[in-house]
Amino acid sequence: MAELGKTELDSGWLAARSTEVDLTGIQLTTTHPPSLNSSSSPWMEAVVPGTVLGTLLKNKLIPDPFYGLENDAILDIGDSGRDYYTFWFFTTFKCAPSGNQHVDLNFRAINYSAEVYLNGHKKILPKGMFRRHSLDITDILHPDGQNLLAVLVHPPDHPGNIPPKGGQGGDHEIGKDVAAQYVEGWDWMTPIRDRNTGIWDEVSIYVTGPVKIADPHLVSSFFDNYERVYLHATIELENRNDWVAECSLIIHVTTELVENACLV
Amino acid sequence: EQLQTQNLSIPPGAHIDYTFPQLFFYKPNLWWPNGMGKQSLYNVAITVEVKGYGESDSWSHQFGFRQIGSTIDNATGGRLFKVNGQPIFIRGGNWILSDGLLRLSKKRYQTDIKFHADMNFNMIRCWGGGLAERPEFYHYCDIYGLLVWQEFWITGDCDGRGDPVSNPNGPLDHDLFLICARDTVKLLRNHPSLALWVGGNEQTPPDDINKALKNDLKLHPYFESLNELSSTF
Repeated sequence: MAELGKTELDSGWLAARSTEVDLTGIQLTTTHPPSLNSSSSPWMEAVVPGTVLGTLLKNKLIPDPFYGLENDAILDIGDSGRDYYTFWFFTTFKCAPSGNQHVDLNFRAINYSAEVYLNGHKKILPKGMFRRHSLDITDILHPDGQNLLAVLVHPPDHPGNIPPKGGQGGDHEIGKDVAAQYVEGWDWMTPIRDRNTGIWDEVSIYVTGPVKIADPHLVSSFFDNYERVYLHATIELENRNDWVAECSLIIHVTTELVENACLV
Repeated sequence: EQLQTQNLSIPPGAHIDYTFPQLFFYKPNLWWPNGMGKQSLYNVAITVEVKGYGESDSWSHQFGFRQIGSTIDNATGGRLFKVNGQPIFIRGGNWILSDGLLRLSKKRYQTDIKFHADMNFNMIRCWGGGLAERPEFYHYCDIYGLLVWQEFWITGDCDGRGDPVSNPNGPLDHDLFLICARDTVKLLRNHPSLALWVGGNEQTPPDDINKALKNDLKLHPYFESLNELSSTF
């Protein structure tokens, strides 16, 4: 039985430029998982969460873009094309849910779109830098062994070109996408060469029982000059089984009076 | 402070919304911005237990009781804020992001935000050309009492101005913008530091997006009628 709750996948990631990998996502997550064994391997240690540039910098494949004028030495996506900054990310994890447990693979944000492969199964993550993605992976897990996860991350659709003299938001093409716009450069910032492509926020697996809580909403209302206050809590609940779930919902509000002592 | 249990049957495969009966608090410690008082936080924990199974899922969050309102002052054109009924003089800092390679560690957020508090600021404005900031950013704003002015991803330069003039109807996919906006609101809405959503930087979003955002973010009529103090805002 797996422990309930969240486990972050923030270590052990590998990455490689997509144009240097001949294997498919299905092969990477079944018969040919990548490794760092060979010096000619295109794979490198990856920064997740982070961006492609962050990974390249970690591996000393680019100079530090924020030191001196070294950003000028990094190839801009407007010149290289999107494929140059389209990267594979790969990791493994273990998770052994019991019969009534469910497991989600959660991405809190990706820039800009992605294909996810887990143990040979493919899922598409839609576009948008500022959205969460949650995949129910219960039925495709290998409960007794390693789970192989590969993510092919595509840059924004309209990374744009940087005019010779720079300018506010470069050629403005990035404004066509739902993504951070500063990445084409501004009066305070040089252009970000990969446009912040990457798995830039938390990745996790999340284990629940038959019923899952989602997106709680807490609101307070105030009366009598803040003497009388009410807390209103709404939650979404999902029963993922084919039987009626008889549930007890418990809400518990505590405040810390002094260190480690709470009034209930 | 409060402990309440409710029983509920959920049909197979169903996805439902459930609202707890309201919980009453007498004179709770209020959350105040930096310089106006303590940043009192309550831990709200919600657990679902399933008969024959036990605990199925749980969630917890640091919640602050506070009421924030703002209006445009006709005399000056400036925006006036009140927190818990008290006017507040805003001393704000502009924020894009913590790092251009998005190495957004908790330690870095804590250091940056505490620095703003130490500068005696009480608001951070997250610029529309940058990020919808992450829950860890908001967590430390909750802790250090920094109100957050969060803009969506519209800028004048990329959405209607610039040289050559950019597309005022951008982004191309309005539905995608709203999907991202709604999901971002759900991600961040429970943080007491979250003070104001703004359509963009120096520009309003296209009409359809702007109307949808205004409609989705307006105070629910239930609270409009329920909350006797809302008229003071």
